[in-house]
Amino acid sequence: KNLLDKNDRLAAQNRARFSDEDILVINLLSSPGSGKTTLVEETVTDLGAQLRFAVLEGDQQTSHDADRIAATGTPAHQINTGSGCHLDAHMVGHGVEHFTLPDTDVLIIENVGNLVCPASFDLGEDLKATVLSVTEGDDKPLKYPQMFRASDVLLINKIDLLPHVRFDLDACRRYALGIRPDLKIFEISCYDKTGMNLWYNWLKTAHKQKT
Amino acid sequence: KNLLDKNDRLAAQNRARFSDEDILVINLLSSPGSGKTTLVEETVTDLGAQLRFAVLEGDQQTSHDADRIAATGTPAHQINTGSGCHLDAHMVGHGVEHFTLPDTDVLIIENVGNLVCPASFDLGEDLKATVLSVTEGDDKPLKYPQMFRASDVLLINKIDLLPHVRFDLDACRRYALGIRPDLKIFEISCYDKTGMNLWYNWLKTAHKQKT
Ligand SMILES: Nc1nc2c(ncn2[C@@H]2O[C@H](COP(=O)(O)OP(=O)(O)OP(=O)(O)O)[C@@H](O)[C@H]2O)c(=O)[nH]1
Ligand SMILES: Nc1nc2c(ncn2[C@@H]2O[C@H](COP(=O)(O)OP(=O)(O)OP(=O)(O)O)[C@@H](O)[C@H]2O)c(=O)[nH]1
Ligand SMILES: [Mg+2]
Ligand SMILES: [Mg+2]
Repeated sequence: KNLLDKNDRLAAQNRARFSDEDILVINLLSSPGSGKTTLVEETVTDLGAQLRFAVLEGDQQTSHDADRIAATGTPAHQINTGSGCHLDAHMVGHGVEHFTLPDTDVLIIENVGNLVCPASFDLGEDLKATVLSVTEGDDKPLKYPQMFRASDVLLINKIDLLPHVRFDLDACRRYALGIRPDLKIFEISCYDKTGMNLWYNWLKTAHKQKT
Repeated sequence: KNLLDKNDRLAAQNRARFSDEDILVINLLSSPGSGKTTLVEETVTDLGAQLRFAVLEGDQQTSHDADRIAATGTPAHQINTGSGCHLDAHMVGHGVEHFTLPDTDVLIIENVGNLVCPASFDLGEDLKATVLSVTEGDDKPLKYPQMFRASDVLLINKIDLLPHVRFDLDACRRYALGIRPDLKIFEISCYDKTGMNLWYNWLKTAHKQKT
């Protein structure tokens, strides 16, 4: 209880800071390997001329993900959580010290790959976007409802693999909307770029609405 | 600290009970959707004439996984953890009360889909077997080392999808063995049954060695 209270206080501080700077902040969540970093790589590359991004990466170990984002020319910083299973507001508050916030339009925080724990920790974000790949099975919204209930956006990724897996896209949408009726759902492939335009337009609109 | 101490005491009680009954116990771990339940379905179906299985299922919500296993005719019981991110020895101690342990050769405990937290909680098992699907990326052993270090067995699943994803099988094996040099690695597909025989032989031998 105390842990979450302290976290909520720090998250509120983060949120106020991000609002002062007119920065749209997205907490990007998923199971390990759903395609979060690939989504960020594509997004910052395709929208980098229109929006100024900064990316915080959270992982138990390595700087692999931040290195991938830095390779696109986008400011990126890696947070290693060690045995920790989620990012928290304290880590994010320090993490953004590596960026020039006045030069940032959109801050993407890629959380530790985990469909459970990160759902409970507010980071000061405007939105939670969860990525679910079609290779994980269409039952995830029902089995891990806490994360889907906490999400504003759901990106169903890797739809290029649909012919090779047992995944019912309609059922998955139904399950997710049953848990969170106002959930905004995108069906995408980071590989062949299906659906990415709709996601890009939505992101640009969300940023306009914040500023 | 206290939490883990109490859990370790209960795990030791579980382990003693399982040894008394000559039961081989496997703690099955992975990210959400790597194919744990599918692996169990195939294993209990193909080996059900040679070994008597019982299966404990751990999920935040639903009894979907236990229902899938029960449909094979194998004793199965579902534990729902609510907002909990892992099974613990207390839950397992009570869960097995739903089984007739003297009639059981192998107990498979499918943990909550999570590549972080379950690594720290001993359930009283003999072995930890982690499933990693090729759709998650070959970097997982480096990014989530705690789980791989704690594992005795690694099953690289969904190798039928290799032609459609960027996954370097050799690199992944190297990363995993770098973390845990004595790791036993199987490359399988639950769909087309590649490599399953090697896994079945290993399981039968492990049971023989326990009894
Ligand atoms: N077929 C297919 N594979 C994809 C797609 N997007 C990502 N991948 C692959 O999925 C694997 C994991 O991608 P990442 O972007 O590293 O996933 P992640 O969610 O960032 O993983 P963690 O940060 O470790 O939790 C990689 O092999 C990617 O190439 C897609 O649209 N289609
Ligand atoms: N292509 C392919 N898909 C597979 C394979 N094994 C499992 N799947 C699919 O992967 C998805 C998830 O499988 P599950 O067995 O439910 O995964 P799980 O690890 O038990 O999932 P949770 O219990 O929710 O964590 C389903 O759509 C399966 O059909 C395989 O060998 N190849
Ligand atoms: Mg990543
Ligand atoms: Mg399962």
